[in-house]
Amino acid sequence: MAQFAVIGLGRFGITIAETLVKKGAEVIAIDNDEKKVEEVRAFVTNSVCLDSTDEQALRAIDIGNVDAVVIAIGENIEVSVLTAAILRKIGVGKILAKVDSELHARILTIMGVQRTIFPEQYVGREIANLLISQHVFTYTEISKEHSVVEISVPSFFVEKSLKDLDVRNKYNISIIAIKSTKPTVDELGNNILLEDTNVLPSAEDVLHQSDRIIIIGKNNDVDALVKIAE
Amino acid sequence: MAQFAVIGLGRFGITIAETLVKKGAEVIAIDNDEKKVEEVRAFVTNSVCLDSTDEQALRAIDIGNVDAVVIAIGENIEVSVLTAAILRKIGVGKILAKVDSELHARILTIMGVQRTIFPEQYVGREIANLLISQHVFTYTEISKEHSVVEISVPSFFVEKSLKDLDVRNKYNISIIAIKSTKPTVDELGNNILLEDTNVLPSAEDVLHQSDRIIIIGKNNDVDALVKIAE
Ligand SMILES: Nc1ncnc2c1ncn2[C@@H]1O[C@H](COP(=O)(O)OP(=O)(O)OP(=O)(O)O)[C@@H](O)[C@H]1O
Ligand SMILES: Nc1ncnc2c1ncn2[C@@H]1O[C@H](COP(=O)(O)OP(=O)(O)OP(=O)(O)O)[C@@H](O)[C@H]1O
Repeated sequence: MAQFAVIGLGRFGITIAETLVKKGAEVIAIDNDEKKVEEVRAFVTNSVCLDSTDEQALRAIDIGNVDAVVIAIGENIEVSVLTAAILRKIGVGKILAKVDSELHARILTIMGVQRTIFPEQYVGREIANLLISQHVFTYTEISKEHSVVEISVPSFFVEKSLKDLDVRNKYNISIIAIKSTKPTVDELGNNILLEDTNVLPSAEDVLHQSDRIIIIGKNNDVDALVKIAE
Repeated sequence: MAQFAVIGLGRFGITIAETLVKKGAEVIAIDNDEKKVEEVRAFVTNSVCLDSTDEQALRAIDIGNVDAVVIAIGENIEVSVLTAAILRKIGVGKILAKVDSELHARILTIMGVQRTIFPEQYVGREIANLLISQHVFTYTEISKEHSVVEISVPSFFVEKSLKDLDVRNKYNISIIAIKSTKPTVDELGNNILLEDTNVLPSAEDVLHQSDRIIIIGKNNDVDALVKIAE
């Protein structure tokens, strides 16, 4: 049974605790603010009020035995860093930590924290990418230079087959799915739009006006196609 | 030429401004803290120090003409809501806003803000999903039933070629990229890990122990593979 500890019950920490519990894991929720600890008492496995910079207190709750600890204290770098140091000393195998700056991320990474999370920057980038093109519906970076992006079918792709479009050679990207919506009638007689996703389409598949395509490629190439599609 | 205004230069606002500029858009950066305005002066099109609850000041900079305005003030609900009300009154077409609670999101949505963004919750959910399976590094839903997921190479895939693995027939998923890390030395003589992403790999490519693969498929099939890889 997967067991996790979440230190810091701000919005990020609470979301992690709630989601883990919902997925069937055991969660120890920790905060030094009694009010926060009380808020989660009803839905977590265990909730403890303690100061995460208190090594004794952490050892007392056997934190070394969990599968991973999430340090969800973004604002106070010193507390976050000291907590990470103590967890490493105790021997916690996997530590993830929320950060609020790149410097904060670098310090924790050098200390052996496996994953640093900077929500405002991560989401800020995604939102900016969506703003740049109103034709872009989702934009997910899968590596430093590659992304998987969902866009409306460019006008010059309409009614053409993938074979004719030859996007890999012409635009250096690939179409990994075609999403189309079919107007249909549900069991209650309502007009609804049924979404169909054709994953890894074949060369003969044709793109239609209202379709969306999910493409993969280097960011420059993806952005270039989005630009000419405007 | 796409033109945007970002109100509030916290970490989220600054990331949006930076990313938009990097993608070639014009950005008006706004904050009532002169220090914040100064910080971005060098890289944005225009930076203005004003209070976003001051309708006259917003009209004076012609904010009604931009393609979209991002209200990046999460902490102060009153300021965020009043700003949204003023922008709607001025006739700004598209408004996006950062929120720090579901109540905040509901208020702004009722007021006509097209998109509300709650970074801590959005990322918190994704991180919790990744924790549930330690072999999953990213998990992006691309439709109601399909996802693009990055996982460590399952042990039974190691040293096999894609052709031999025949994942499409055996597991009903496809491998759209292979990420490998090569230890190398940078210009300063430091040992670093260089990440290489091989997008749309060929049938002859072989998977190695420390690689990660990005797979696409129906959620059930993706989850099934992740489960047996545990
Ligand atoms: N030394 C500590 N020990 C335990 N909990 C702490 C300690 N210091 C701060 N916390 C708790 O961590 C939680 C999150 O802290 P804070 O709000 O500073 O971070 P944040 O990253 O801004 O939060 P959010 O997730 O809401 O963005 C708070 O509930 C706070 O009580
Ligand atoms: N009335 C106002 N007019 C213009 N700017 C404002 C106003 N009130 C606050 N700001 C600015 O908005 C910015 C972001 O505010 P704040 O830090 O409260 O939000 P946040 O959502 O917590 O930020 P972050 O993006 O760092 O998480 C600050 O730089 C602040 O100076």
